[in-house]
Amino acid sequence: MGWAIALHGGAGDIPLSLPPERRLPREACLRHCLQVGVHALKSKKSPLDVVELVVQELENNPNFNAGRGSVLTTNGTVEMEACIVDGKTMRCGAVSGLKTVVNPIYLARLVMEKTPHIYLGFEGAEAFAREQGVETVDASHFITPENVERLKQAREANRVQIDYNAQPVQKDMKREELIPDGDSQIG
Amino acid sequence: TVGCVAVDNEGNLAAATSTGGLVNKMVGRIGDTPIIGAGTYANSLCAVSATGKGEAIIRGTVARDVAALMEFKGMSLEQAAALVVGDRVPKGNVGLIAVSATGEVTMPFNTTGMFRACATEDGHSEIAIWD
Repeated sequence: MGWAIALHGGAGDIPLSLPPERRLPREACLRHCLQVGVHALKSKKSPLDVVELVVQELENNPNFNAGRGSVLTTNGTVEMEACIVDGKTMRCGAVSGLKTVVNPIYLARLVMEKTPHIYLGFEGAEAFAREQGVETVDASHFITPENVERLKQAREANRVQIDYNAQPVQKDMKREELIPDGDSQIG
Repeated sequence: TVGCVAVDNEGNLAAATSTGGLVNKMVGRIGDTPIIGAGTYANSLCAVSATGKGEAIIRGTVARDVAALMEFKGMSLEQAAALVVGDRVPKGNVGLIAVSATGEVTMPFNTTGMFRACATEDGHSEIAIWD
């Protein structure tokens, strides 16, 4: 058998009308990350190193919902999560609730390799990151104007629903509004 | 959400996923990405990374189901992934990428689009958003 690689930048209500100025930078990033991954596989890097390397590239690109460019919570903050799994050994690492770690996937790998656990979250994960000397930045680094705007639109959508509902609305995910700028940030 | 799955010439597999989650999510909300077997999974048969509405992916244990259909029903990667995405989760909610130990690649989704790319040693490569 031969080597193979696949990568994604999220699925959702991405309309066919996505304007070139939004489509082209994303396609360029996918192309770049694919080249990075193929080169690493051809250089005989392990699949574990390859997937971590590619996801770090994607985290660093503000056009995708991870790392820099992560979408915002209802409080306008960032809470990032990541996970890595090695099929050969079934070892896993996962993190949630990160606010300052530049590459969450790297911290997930450290959880897998340097702790007896699989999953660390929130303050514990942040403390582990500092203990390991992982690169961290101010939380504002991850917040892009696009995602501030998306949060505002998402809140307005919720407000409209609440206005029409006498009862507090349980956000109906099926009625998820298509964010006018084209990228529904559902995943 | 972003993700990557890879297999080398010896059939070793790995999966990685990272995300900011959902716009306007509640503080403290956990999605599918860090839940082993929901948004991310790998074993000796395949490696899977999922994206979409995390709550639907967790309920459907999407990534593990793909591997389990291969393991217990002898399905190919493509058949298993197509069944899970096409039949086991609500429409408009899920996309995934997966590779198998034999070098198969599949990238099904039941949403309008999924930003995706893949390449195999025999020269095939693809970068796409929609069907």
